[in-house]
Amino acid sequence: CATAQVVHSAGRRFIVSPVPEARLKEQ
Amino acid sequence: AEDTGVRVELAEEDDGKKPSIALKLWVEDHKKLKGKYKESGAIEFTFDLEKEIPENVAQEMVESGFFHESDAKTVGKSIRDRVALIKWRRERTVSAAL
Repeated sequence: CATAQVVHSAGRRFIVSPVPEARLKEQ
Repeated sequence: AEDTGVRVELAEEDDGKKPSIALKLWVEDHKKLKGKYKESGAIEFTFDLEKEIPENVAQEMVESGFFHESDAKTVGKSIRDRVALIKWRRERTVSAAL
């Protein structure tokens, strides 16, 4: 599964991954 | 917590002691967002429960291009609600132990 990473200028790392499976079925 | 359309959950087990905790945030109902939302999946980040402010993290997410400025408040509130729940549970666990 595709995981991306964005680091903010203040240094915080944001790791982007697919929305958790269980939640997709709830929608 | 109010349903803001933005979901925030623990991304790891909370042992109740460590000051920083990993959280995961994603949009469940993009119709509730004002700005145009480009599907980006779940965003995982670390949050320092003692030092950090939810609204600042939301602003960093806006600056990183995840959300529109007009949704910073909604995102900040969603993080704040989850952080408050984590802190409440921790306090309850401590008082139960005492």
